Amino acid sequence: MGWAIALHGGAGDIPLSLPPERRQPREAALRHCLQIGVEALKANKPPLDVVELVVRELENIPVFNAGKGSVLTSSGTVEMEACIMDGTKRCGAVSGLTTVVNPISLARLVMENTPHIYLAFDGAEAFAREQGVECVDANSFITAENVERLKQAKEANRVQIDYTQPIKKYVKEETPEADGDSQLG
Amino acid sequence: TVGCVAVDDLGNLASATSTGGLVNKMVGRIGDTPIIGAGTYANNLCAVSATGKGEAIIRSTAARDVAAFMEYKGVSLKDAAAFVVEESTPKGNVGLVAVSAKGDVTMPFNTTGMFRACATEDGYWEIGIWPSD
Repeated sequence: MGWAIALHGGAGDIPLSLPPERRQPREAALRHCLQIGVEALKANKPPLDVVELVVRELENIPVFNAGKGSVLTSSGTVEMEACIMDGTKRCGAVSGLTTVVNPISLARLVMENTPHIYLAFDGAEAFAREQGVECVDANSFITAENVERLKQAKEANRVQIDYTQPIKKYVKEETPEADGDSQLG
Repeated sequence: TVGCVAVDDLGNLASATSTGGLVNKMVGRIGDTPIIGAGTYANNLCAVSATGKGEAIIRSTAARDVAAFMEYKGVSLKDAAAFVVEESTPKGNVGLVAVSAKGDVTMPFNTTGMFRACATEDGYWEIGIWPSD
């Protein structure tokens, strides 16, 4: 038995035709984050610290749908969520965050500093301020690329999973068909 | 969605997942990521982080099912995760990464692709997007 680590940056119908200029930054980011995790494990860091460290890094990379690269709701806003859990079944989760830079670290603080498992929306935002985690203006999470993705999704009247290509669908007044959480849209 | 699972050489396990959710989702919609046992789970056997269409992952309690197959049927991490991804979740909706307390790692998905990476102490490592990678 030895240490092991695995990470992901999202799944979906990532087109095989993804151009190199979009594929390579993502592959480089995966390599970079894997390296960070491997070095932490080799330095005998506890797995809980390792997964938080790696997910914080992934949240700070705008090409992935989390933290800085979060996609937009139908109202053009950002609502982030995160969860952390260890083998003793201690766990923490947050939802509906709009200003917290690293949601995964707030999830860990819920696990360690409250008697609860899950805080959401205003309560989670208030807890973030109380705990002094880094927060920024909600607008700083809104990137031009994600505004474009939302526009495409609205035109196709769909919600999308990571990397789903919006299928043009001119169906009026229908609630958007759930299709996952696209990112490359 | 992004996620990471890790196990140290003592068999301690952890899982973490974070997401912005779905493009064009309704305000207030919660996905699988923060739901314990759906998008994120860990116990003394394995740690799991899932991604894809949240509603499908929640319905199938994907992350907990991987652990439950190991716990109650005694199957390996790889077989448990493959069963969940291939048999008990809709095609085109789910991917996950998981590690076991013994240091096994698996990254199955039933979508076109999943951005993924893994490494083990005995020197194995993988970085990929599509199945053929």
